[in-house]
Amino acid sequence: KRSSRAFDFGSYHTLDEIYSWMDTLVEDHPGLVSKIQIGQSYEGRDLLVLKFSTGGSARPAIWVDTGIHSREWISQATGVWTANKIAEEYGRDPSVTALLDNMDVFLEIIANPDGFVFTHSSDRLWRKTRSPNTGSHCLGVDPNRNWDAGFGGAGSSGDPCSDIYHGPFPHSEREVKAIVDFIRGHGNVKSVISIHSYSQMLLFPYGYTSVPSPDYQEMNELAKKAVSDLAAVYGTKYTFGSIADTIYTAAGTTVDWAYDQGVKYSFTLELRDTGRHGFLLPSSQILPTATETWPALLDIMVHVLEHPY
Amino acid sequence: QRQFQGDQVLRIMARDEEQAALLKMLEEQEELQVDFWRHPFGPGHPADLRVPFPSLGAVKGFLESHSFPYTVMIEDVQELLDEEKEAMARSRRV
Repeated sequence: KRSSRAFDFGSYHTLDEIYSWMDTLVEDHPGLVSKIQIGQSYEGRDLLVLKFSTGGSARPAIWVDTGIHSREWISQATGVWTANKIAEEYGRDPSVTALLDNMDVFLEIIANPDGFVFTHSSDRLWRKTRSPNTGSHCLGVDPNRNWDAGFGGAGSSGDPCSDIYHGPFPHSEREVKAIVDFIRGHGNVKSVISIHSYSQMLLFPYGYTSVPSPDYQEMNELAKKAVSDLAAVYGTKYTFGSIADTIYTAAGTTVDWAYDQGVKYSFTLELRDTGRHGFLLPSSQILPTATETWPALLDIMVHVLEHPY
Repeated sequence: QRQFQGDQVLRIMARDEEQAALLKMLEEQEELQVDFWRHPFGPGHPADLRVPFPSLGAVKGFLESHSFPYTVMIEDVQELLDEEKEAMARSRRV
């Protein structure tokens, strides 16, 4: 059986390759990394989450998901690299060590496996889930408009053929419902970080309203530090702010739902934009993108550790 | 497997709210099959549109008739996809 060290982090991979690599990561780091299944996708694929934990029960936790929009391949690739980084840095990096000595991290690398497989097999530019829509020939729901947070509002569409179709009702998508059930069931998730591409942004609630959240100031300061530390690696400039202020009103998003559930530190990252490739970022950019994203992620995670609530 | 020969991605900068609203109208024209990679946030933010080859003339005509500044971000989407596929195959061989 291959070691996780033989894996090429600088290449894009299929679902099977990534799921297989997750097994080797678990085997290489017993006592730190385990794999849990939180549900099944519409097409019956396992929804798998890596759990990084040094013990304890129901410790405060950080949730990270990548690739809920299947065509954003750099997100899943960054998720793979990040999982490996967390495992390798425990016991080496004081911040990661302190974090995992006190908190758990859950990382769902392929948040939309049906869509991801479809991008490899049939349509590289597929974004949504693959569930059928009653009365329409168009498949799929935008899983980042399907959350119960201003559901159906501005920035989402009621047309099943649209790439921002919100779905028939909140959490209609199994991929979304699985995360909802997991976070609610866990009961002690303190941060949700949802990773997308590509606009070079670090965003926080709200998206469904332009009203500032009660924690706006703290989130803004944290985002400012995170994007500054990200830029220090390769000079990549990110913008930051609330979703509604920075881009546009977008209802039904992951981080708004998380925030309204009481998860204060809810952020969404939009990874690197070269201005030349969009969703088709060449694999040569995976390592630089993941590397520069790491300090921003770590800033957020350490802030969560140091600011219990 | 779906092919994207000749599809282009255009990066468009709306000058004002009026132009941003005009761009949104493109999305509603289903026959053009325009795929917004990045939505028009508003003036000062680029919008990226993948335009299928058969719609290129109509979309570029629309942009030019409304004096939108735009650049071609990707000349041929399929070329990038072919390169991506080859890079994956190369990695597997290694």
